[in-house]
Amino acid sequence: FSTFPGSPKWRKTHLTYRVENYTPDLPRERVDSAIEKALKVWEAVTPLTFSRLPEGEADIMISFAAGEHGDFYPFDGLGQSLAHAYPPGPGFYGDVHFDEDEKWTLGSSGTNLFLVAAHELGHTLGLFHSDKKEALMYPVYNFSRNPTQFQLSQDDIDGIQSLYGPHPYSGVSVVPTTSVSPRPEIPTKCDPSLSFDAVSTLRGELLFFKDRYLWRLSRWNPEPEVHLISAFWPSLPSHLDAAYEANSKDSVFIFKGTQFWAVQGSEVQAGYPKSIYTLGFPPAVRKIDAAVSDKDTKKTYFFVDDQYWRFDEKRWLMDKGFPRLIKDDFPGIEPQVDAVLQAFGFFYFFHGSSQSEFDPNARMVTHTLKSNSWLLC
Amino acid sequence: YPLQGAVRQDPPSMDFAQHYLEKYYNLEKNEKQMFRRKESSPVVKKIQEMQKFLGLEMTGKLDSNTMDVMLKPRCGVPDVGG
Repeated sequence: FSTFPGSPKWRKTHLTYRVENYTPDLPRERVDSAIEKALKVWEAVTPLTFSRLPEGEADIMISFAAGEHGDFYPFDGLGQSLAHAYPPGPGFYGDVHFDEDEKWTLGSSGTNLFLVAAHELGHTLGLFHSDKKEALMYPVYNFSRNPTQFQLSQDDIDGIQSLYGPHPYSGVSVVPTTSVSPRPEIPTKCDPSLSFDAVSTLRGELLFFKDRYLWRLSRWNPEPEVHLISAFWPSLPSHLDAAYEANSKDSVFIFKGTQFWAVQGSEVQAGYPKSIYTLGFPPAVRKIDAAVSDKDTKKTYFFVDDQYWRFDEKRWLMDKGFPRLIKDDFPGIEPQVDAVLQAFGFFYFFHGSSQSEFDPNARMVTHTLKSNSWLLC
Repeated sequence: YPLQGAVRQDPPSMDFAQHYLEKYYNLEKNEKQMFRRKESSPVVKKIQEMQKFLGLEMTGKLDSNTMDVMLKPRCGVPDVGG
């Protein structure tokens, strides 16, 4: 592999992109999904994440043009130069131009938009060409490559990770939940009696903690992956009590006993664990049952036995007038909550093998489900 | 039978190859003039540099294998250089 001279790279891990115009060869939504799929190729092996802007200036601007199109590299009609892209940087840097004179397709005839986009997006992230024929970043288009079974070559992965490092969760032993008989202590995800120790979001993903393990539900893999907690955060204990994500701090706070830790991605923040009493809990509280932070109000709810406290993330202070009884403000929710998750505008309270979907507006339980329904059981 | 005064037309591959090397392998202006004398070492070196990168036998000549790969659709970003 090679990087552009000077190895330019993005100094942030979350990038925006925008499709400025569309080729008449394909339906718009197919172009959008091809671009999204091409980005996921790089997202899967780096800490990078991407979001699409419907308008305005994005880091990666994507357009179709023919012939002379405003830069010093006019396209050349059908064939030969299919597209080009610029290395990371402001303005036209980081942009992708597709030659409109090509016949863009999503199959193996013509020029497959997904394959070319994945290559060009490699350039926008800082990769130059590779001289390995099996590499995506090899300059000559490979018509025999099957777009439906596409995989980055090790050369591509080595190249992009030389710029951005691996995906935060990579390198862990993903214990396959189907192909081998699980070791005795690995909890079976579809065990009807399965309960969770804690549940949290993490940068758009869901984490379900149980004993020494967690299941991870990510955006690009509908199948939950089971991992050792220690594979991500070696210094964290197992058999956790509670966990929640404070979006405004891009941190997940993890509780066990009278201690709590803060993690950002795969990093445990320095200065932790701290005592839960620094949050304002009275000495009588010996452990937290469950916690959840409301993304909209930036208020965090801590559940202990039949009571709950409310914490202000902005002021980093416990609100006055607490604790209150859970049943007074969350009618239908039993005490001793195992875990709480906020999703789709609801709060999901986990008790043993069941979960209650609570509508905070209607202030009532709207559904009762199996706890492991999130794990495709 | 060479026609008197006829301007000898380079075979299309010569112009094409020259353009390809300029665009993707940084063939410099001064080397361009020498392009017609295929045996000139800077151009041979450039052709060999390209053949090496693309995984071709480094003959230093625009043989058919080399021309075949050069004619294939590709990315417009150069293979070497700034």
